[in-house]
Amino acid sequence: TRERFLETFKEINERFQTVFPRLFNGGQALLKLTDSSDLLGTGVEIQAQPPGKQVRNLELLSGGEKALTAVSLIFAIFLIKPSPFCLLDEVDAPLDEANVGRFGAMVQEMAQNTQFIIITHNKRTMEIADRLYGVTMETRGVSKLVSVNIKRAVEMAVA
Amino acid sequence: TRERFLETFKEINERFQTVFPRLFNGGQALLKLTDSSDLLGTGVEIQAQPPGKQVRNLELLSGGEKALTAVSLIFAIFLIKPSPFCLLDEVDAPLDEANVGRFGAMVQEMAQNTQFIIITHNKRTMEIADRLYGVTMETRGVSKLVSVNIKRAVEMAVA
Amino acid sequence: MRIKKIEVNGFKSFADREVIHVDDHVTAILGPNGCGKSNVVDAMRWCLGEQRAKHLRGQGMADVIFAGCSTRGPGNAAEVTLTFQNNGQVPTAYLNFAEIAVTRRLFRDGTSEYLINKVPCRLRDIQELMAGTGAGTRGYSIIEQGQVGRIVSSKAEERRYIIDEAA
Amino acid sequence: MRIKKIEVNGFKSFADREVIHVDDHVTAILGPNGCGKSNVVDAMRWCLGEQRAKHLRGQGMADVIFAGCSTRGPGNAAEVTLTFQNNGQVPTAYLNFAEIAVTRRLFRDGTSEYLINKVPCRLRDIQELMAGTGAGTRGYSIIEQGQVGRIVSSKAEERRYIIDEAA
Ligand SMILES: Nc1ncnc2c1ncn2[C@@H]1O[C@H](COP(=O)(O)OP(=O)(O)OP(=O)(O)O)[C@@H](O)[C@H]1O
Ligand SMILES: Nc1ncnc2c1ncn2[C@@H]1O[C@H](COP(=O)(O)OP(=O)(O)OP(=O)(O)O)[C@@H](O)[C@H]1O
Ligand SMILES: [Mg+2]
Ligand SMILES: [Mg+2]
Repeated sequence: TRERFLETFKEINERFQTVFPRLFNGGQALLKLTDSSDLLGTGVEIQAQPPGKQVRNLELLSGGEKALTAVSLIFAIFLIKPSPFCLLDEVDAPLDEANVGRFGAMVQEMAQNTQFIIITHNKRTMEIADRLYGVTMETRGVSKLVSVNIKRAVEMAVA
Repeated sequence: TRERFLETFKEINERFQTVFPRLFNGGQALLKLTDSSDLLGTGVEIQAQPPGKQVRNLELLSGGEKALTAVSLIFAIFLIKPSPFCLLDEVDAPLDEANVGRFGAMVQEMAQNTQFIIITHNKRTMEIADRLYGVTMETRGVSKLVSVNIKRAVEMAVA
Repeated sequence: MRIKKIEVNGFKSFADREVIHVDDHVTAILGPNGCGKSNVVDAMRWCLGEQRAKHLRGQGMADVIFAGCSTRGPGNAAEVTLTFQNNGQVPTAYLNFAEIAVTRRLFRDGTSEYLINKVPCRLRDIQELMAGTGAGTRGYSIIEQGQVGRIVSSKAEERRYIIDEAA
Repeated sequence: MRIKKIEVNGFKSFADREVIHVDDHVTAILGPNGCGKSNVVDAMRWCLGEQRAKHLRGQGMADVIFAGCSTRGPGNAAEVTLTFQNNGQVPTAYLNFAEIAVTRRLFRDGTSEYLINKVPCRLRDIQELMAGTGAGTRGYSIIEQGQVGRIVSSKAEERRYIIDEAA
């Protein structure tokens, strides 16, 4: 299992290095093992440089930059080991419009192999969906599901 | 200091009971002391019932309901002991449009006594501001501040 | 294994039976604060075998059963069914089914049931069925609300599980 | 005490001197991800005396000095000034000033300075000046990004500080 871990790590790291600049429109990122001599115990470090910046410490990244870095890593893993579905609960909340656009474009591409179920308040993300469900509480406290079209969905979002 | 704590607690609790239904458009909430016999050590419990619901445990509240409950408590404290300024960093991110609207209305009212500095991506919140600053990074990595009007602000938000 | 539909009945705020027909590509769920969107995520994690009430934002497992509201009494049971399209990567016992429906039930008295295609089974059977697809309850395939930044903020040692899951 | 302006120079991503003239009522700050909005919040907390680098998302205090970027070298010092309109609720030494400017500086070599109206002072002087106005670094008056739900999710014992602050 040690070899498998190392091999999977290398594959994910390679993908991460291509996904990150796509979502950030530039910059670079990579994964590092904290102790490559102990594959069963080593930690995994993330180094991320948004375009034009020199970030020495991941904690200095902004809220949106952290979220986008995390999404880059998750998508990199999905590209290596596609799972039947991916469930994202408002991951686009901290992102600005330009990043939401790139996030949506990437989701649409990956949705060829993986099913995405995305909870969102953002109209741009709704627009990439093939099917939309609204959750309503006509009777307070009781949830109902109703299939909606994009026009109705956008209305619900600004209600 | 014990009497002061108890008196302040009662005042905040009273206000919380009026602010919560305003932000939630109904429902009720209250604060409780976990041990009123030990005023120097007691904890403070929050009970919150969004309109029409029976919530036994605060953790069951949704992301947006938790954020709005927290804002209700913060505003209740501000009404009892106004502080010179209030700095809110994207507190409206988890809120839907209707809740953002009520949040904005309350901010405008409280801004008679307290200065608000609000960081937001939400256009409805921008619209209640008296003055708007955009932060840009024309040179990547270097922040600049520029005073903007609402029209320009909304453009920046959808850039 | 492609998900075809999600059925919830009596689970959290879904007092009555509700169904989501999941699209092959992207399905979006939207609605106002507190309407029940994240409860759908909890329903899926629960159905796939989640045992820790805390991970479902509850104190005890009974918190997943509809607790009532101002106009209705509490429910007696919670039930969630996930229906998959069979892609052949399943244990031999299920090879002949076109669809595989995984069901979990919990009654007020604490009795809990797992079923595959309406036949009672153990939790282990469900876990074996879903193994290797990355769809387990912990995997990188479910990102809960507010947790997206956690992968970046957590310690390097904690992050290894993400690679382990995929290995 | 009303805030009139916030001046940052060499603090985090603000390599050059920048100024916000704060409105009497509501001032909004906006811009894309990573542009420096939350750095303004850090600047205010720092100026008011925050001593823990971790609370400013840094590892050491030197992380608040402009670290450079692809087109510029690192800065030598960070400086933040908050200018208040004097409302009379101040220690006698400052009663005659129309405005009160609180400044904090940190140099690469680790030297740190506090000033009130350009006169060097100690951190205690600034803390005394701000005491009782609720504007201290911990108070309920600054809610950081992603932290709004914390008051609700924290334990009952932890919440008492919110009442203590106001008492
Ligand atoms: N067992 C239960 N019975 C009835 N209602 C419940 C139960 N468990 C949770 N709820 C209710 O479900 C609501 C939360 O739903 P959920 O977290 O899915 O909201 P959401 O749509 O995700 O909202 P947000 O946009 O704010 O994240 C709460 O108001 C809670 O009271
Ligand atoms: N000492 C420093 N020198 C230069 N840049 C720094 C320094 N400290 C932090 N930064 C940069 O500031 C940026 C973060 O800024 P900030 O957190 O204010 O963004 P933001 O506008 O709040 O974004 P978001 O909308 O995503 O929350 C990071 O990209 C980080 O690299
Ligand atoms: Mg939710
Ligand atoms: Mg920020």
